[in-house]
Amino acid sequence: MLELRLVQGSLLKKVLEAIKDLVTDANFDCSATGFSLQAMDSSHVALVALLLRSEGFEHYRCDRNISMGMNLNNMSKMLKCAGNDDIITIKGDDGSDTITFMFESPTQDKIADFEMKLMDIDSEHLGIPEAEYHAIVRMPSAEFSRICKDLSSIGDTVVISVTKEGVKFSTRGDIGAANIVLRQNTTVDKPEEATIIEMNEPVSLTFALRYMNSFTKATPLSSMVTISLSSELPVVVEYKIAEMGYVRFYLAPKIEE
Amino acid sequence: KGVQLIITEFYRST
Repeated sequence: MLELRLVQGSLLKKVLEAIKDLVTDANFDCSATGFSLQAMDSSHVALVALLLRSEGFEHYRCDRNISMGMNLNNMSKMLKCAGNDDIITIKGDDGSDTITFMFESPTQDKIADFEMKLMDIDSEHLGIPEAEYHAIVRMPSAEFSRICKDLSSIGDTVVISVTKEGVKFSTRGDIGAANIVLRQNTTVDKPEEATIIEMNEPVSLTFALRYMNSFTKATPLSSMVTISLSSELPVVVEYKIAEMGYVRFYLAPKIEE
Repeated sequence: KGVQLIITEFYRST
């Protein structure tokens, strides 16, 4: 028996919009810790890890650890039927091949349930150890989204370099080249407008912009994004979900031939 | 323009 009641149902809607273009089918895992997912894109270049902690739900009942295979496009279709202010409850019965999403309007005058078929997904689960990163950049998520979009009109890849000068996003394409440098800026009115650069060592890595742009679909989840870089590791682009957890995207770098 | 690495080259199956 599974029953997860999320008062801020819009969070789940936003999570699905953030990941459904990157991953088609995925297993959602439910345990005492929370509702989570780990999945790679079809080419195994990017990985998404989601955690919605059990404490973030108004009611969280998960009698035993369970993994439920879902088609994210179908799940998104159903969640789009929930209002932005609706309370969403996810319900499942042991051994059932379906899951139910219940949507309640804030005034309780409309209650809908949508039953979705589950699927068997044979997916590989990866262990991602805690790592020391050479540089961690915290910046407004809308600014990161803007940079990725702007650069992708010039080139296909972005070089992200962190030095003591700041963080530089560079691209090059048939029509020319572009460089965008952000300096640390903590003298802003609101903390969510700050750019904070922690650097242990200078680092420079190249990534496919197509994936970066896909990650920025998570922008509505958080006003800030954290980009963690290390020369031997995939970049981690993290959007924190207030009070609940996170969506983290891991992207393997491109290297010189 | 370079070789695209894949995630499974970095992290192991559990």
